[in-house]
Amino acid sequence: MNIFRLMADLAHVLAIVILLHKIWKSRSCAGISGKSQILFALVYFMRYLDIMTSYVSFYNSTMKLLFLGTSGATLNLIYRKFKPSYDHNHDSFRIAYLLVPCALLSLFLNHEFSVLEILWTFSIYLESVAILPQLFMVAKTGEAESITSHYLFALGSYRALYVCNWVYRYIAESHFDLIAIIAGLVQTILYCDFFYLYITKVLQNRKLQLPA
Amino acid sequence: QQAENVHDEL
Repeated sequence: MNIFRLMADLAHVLAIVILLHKIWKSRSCAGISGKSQILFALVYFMRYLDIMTSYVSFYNSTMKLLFLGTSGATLNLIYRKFKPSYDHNHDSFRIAYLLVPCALLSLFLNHEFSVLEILWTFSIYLESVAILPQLFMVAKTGEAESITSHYLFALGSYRALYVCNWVYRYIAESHFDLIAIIAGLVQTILYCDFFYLYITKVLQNRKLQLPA
Repeated sequence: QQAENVHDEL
C-alpha cells in the first residue's frame, strides 16, 4: 500500500458517498445514469467474486464488501425507491455496445484462460468504459448539477491515482499488470474532457454546461 | 515477486 493507492481508494469511496448522499438528500436520481451504475455493479460483482477464493488483507475484503454493498444500494435507490425521478429518456446509451466488446476482448486478452481470471479481466475492461453512459447523458442534456460533477471528478481521480500507484509500484517493486494499466489509462483518458470542464467551470462556481 | 494473476488491488 502506497500513498497513491490509499488516496485512490479514498477518492473512490468519496465518489460513492457523494452519489448516495446526493440521491438521498434530494430524494431524486435526476441526472444520474442508471446504466453506468448497472455496469459498475457488474464490475464489482465480477471482480470481487475472488473474495471467496483469495484473501489479501482485512482492508481489501472490507473495501470489496463496501463496493458491492454500496453499488447494490445505489441501484436500489435508482430503480426502486426513487424510480419516478430516474431520467430514463436521457439515459439512452446502448450498454450492449460496451458489454459485447469487453466480453470478447477478455476472452482473447487475458493473463490466464480460467473462469475467475476471465471475469476479472472482463471487469477491468468494463470498468474502463462504464462511465460512458453517464458522460453520454451529460452530453445529451448539455449540463450537470455541481454535485454530479463532484461525483464524476472523484470517480475519475480514483483511476488516475491508480495509474500513479502503478508507476510507483513499477519503480519500487518491479510489479506491473499490463491489462490493468492499459485499461486504467483508457479509463482516465475518457475523463480528460470532463476534468477540463470541471476545473474551468465548476471550480469557478459555474454550472457545468456544454457549449451548444 | 507475485504471480501476475494474483490481484491484490481493488
